[in-house]
Amino acid sequence: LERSTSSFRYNAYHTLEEIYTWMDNLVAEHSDLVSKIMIGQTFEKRPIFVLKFSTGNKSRPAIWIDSGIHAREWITQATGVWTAMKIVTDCGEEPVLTNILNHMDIFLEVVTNPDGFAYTHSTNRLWRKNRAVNSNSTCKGVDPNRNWDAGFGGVGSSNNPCSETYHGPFPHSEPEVASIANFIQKHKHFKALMSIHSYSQMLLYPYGYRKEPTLDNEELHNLACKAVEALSQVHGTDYIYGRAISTIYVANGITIDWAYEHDIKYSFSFELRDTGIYGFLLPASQIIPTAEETWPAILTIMKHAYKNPY
Amino acid sequence: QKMFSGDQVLRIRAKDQKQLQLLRNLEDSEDLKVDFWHAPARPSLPVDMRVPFSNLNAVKNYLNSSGISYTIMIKDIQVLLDEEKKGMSSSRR
Repeated sequence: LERSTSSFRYNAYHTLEEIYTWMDNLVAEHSDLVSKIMIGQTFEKRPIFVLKFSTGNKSRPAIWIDSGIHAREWITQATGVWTAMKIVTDCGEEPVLTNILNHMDIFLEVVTNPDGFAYTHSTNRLWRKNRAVNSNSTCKGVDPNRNWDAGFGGVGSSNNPCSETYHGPFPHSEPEVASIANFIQKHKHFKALMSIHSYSQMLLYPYGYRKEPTLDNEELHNLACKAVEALSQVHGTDYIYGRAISTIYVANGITIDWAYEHDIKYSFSFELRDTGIYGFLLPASQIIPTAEETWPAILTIMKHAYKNPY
Repeated sequence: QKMFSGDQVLRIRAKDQKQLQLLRNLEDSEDLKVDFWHAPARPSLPVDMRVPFSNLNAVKNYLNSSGISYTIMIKDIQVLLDEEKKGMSSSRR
């Protein structure tokens, strides 16, 4: 196991155990900025951790970022790790981030589906869902990104437990989802949420389950445009952006729709690299370029949330 | 550990809604065990699906007989997985 965050290889994929150890090291080395919060436990009793980046003690407006809700999207957990380190490195050095952190807290859930992620390392690299046991079925797992209470159970999700998009028995039935929902609702001051997925190079905003645009459609569209521009300037990667329903497909019960409907206006979902050579098997050599280009987009959204309080 | 030897990922560009529906029908067929990496959404977006080696001929025949064109995006998934595994262990060392 890696013994410090400086010897950790950010250009390699890591197991859950390695990432959890790295988190402990990060917290120990930067205790003035980072703390680790356990927000729940998975079906298989693994802890669910969130990293909190904060420069103040009071309850502040906050930004939520999660990666790895779909277990096999390894580039996302790896990007989450790199992003956490970037926040630590740039805080106090880079003016935009420093300014944000002087007024807001950032919460980053690097491995949002720990059971699924552990399963991808031990048994099936291409596993997507969590590892819940489904009653009356031999098939395991619920798609945690169809389990949110926003159009739950509708088109774009499945009621078949054997499907990759099984929505689960009821909204927030899955601990990976309920833990986040409870935490966000209890906190009450989240102003932006970014959920990181892969792969199709897209930046999406609500809705995924309704045809009508949100009341904030124009603002979200313009912000997505800016974020994508910032991203493409790093390595020239092309992203498309827009409402989830019209950019990709109808999807019910997804994170960003729930967040938007719970008053988190700046609610976005990233689909990181690639566009069709490797899919979920993106080579580790692309971890850092992917994370590097995603960061300015994240920063653009965070900065906008900070500059436009509501 | 589950092996994916000979499994392929096919990239499909459906021409219209009718072809998309034909692709969606594949998902409902439990025998073929296809795994959509990019689900059928709209004609402008590609569909990527992982097909187990044992069902490759059946799926390709289905696509050919339906007039749906495809390319092979990943020829053998296990080859990529082996490389990934090798990379991880060398990184650990």
